[in-house]
Amino acid sequence: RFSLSQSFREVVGKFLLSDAALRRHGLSPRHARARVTIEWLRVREDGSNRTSLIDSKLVSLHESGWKTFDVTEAVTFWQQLGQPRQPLLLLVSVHREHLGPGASSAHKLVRFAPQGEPGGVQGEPQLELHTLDLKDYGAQGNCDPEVPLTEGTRCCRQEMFVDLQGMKWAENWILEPPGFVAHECVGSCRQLPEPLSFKWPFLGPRRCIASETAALPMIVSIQEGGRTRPRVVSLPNMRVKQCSCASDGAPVPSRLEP
Amino acid sequence: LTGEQILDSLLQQLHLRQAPVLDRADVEGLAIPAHVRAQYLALLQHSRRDRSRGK
Repeated sequence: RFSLSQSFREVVGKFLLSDAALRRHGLSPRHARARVTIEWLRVREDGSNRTSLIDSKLVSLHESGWKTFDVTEAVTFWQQLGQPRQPLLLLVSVHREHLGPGASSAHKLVRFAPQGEPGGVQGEPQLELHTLDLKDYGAQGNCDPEVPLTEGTRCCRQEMFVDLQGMKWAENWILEPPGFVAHECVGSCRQLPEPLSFKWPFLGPRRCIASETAALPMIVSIQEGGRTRPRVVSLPNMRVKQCSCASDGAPVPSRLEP
Repeated sequence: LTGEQILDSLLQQLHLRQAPVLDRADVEGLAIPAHVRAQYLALLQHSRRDRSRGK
């Protein structure tokens, strides 16, 4: 199911069910659970398969309700693969939490609710793909130094200077650098359309955050054995390279490395 | 980015509880050896070139 999509118009989905076992089995303990795992299946050039784990959850076999698996990262990565790209294959597998009788037919214990047509016999796992146009919903890059920051400023990266020499605790301790140009993410982000925020209330508001960072190296003086000597340290995530709009708990829309 | 955040990160990296109090005399005349400076410059160039995934 797709919504808000511009670039995904051409995408079609297909559901394939591999029914591996026919044996009947009983549901015994009340606390019985099954592990539902989502993997991304890729076929290599030599024909062999490679799977990457995306998400996995324990599901109670005696309860009913929606379980959500977040496949955003795999979809984002797949979207950025060069053309022609393979179809995105998501493998849904079900295993009993504890091996034993009936383990091979565990996939039958978890039923997927029918979608679309009411009265459908076979339920299918459902992939919902929602895309946001980052021209409207993303950050704007670096802030314009000529424009004063207001409540309505769209998420951007603002330059600032950190003066280490002016900090009392750093005196005689930090030898290099005396200060450095840093950035902070400021401004606000456009929020999800109402129907989506209602559907995923757990996502939280979209905020302007540092999505790519780099380390800040320093030379500090340390005392060892009554002697003072210089030492290099690297402080992670101190330099903001890019700001993005993202909800808490959701992957940041940006380049992903394989 | 505040001074406190930098201090926290520094203390964490060096496994210290608090910032050491060093006298001017301790660091006066302290020369930074060439290999330390080279290591620092290499990291500096690396941090300007590479990006790491943040949150």
